[in-house]
Amino acid sequence: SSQPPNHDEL
Amino acid sequence: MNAFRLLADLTHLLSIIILLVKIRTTKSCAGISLKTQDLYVLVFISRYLDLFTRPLSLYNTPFKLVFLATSITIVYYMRYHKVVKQTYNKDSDTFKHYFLILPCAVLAFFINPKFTFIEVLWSFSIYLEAVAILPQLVLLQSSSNIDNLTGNYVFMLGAYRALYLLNWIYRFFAEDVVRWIPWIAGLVQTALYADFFYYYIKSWRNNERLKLP
Repeated sequence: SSQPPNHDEL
Repeated sequence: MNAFRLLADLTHLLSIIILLVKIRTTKSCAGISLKTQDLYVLVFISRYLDLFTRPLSLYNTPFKLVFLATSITIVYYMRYHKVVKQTYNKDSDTFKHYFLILPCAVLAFFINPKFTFIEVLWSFSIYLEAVAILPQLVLLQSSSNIDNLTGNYVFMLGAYRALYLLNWIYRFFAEDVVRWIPWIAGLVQTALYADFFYYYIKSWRNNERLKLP
């Protein structure tokens, strides 16, 4: 995917 | 969000509170490595630049701001507070922490989720966090006695990433989430504490003062 990854953690 | 993740973040927060309580109430940073604290400031700044690019989150955003503010506050106390700075064990804080930064930067340049400024910095912060405890562990090994607050601080700091490991296992099975970079870095980070955990639990069970051989 060309979307940046979703860093949903701290 | 799951219980492991929540517990992990609260443990991380608690570790920082313990350190701040130690510094503020005893007016001492004895046993605390300024080099490790410097590295945490770098870790948080490089990871949380996304505060400017990402939508606000009711959970993540306050944590990020608190981690940034507290890490900078701790370094400020250790460097500039006229009483606290005199208790810093400068001569025992010998680890060459600058040598950790370049390898982490090189690794982040080559191994990242996406080759953009924010993502390379994010990867750098994950790698650097994994090894940032090393100066602190070296300092503890040269300390003849470790006070309770310092011991508890390092224990909570180690426990936080161990709890993230459980969170990642949970998310893999419950949400199909696969994230190799933080997983491997988190595993390394937790493994570095293995020795410390062993002696911490041993001293706690025997009701003795913590001392690393």
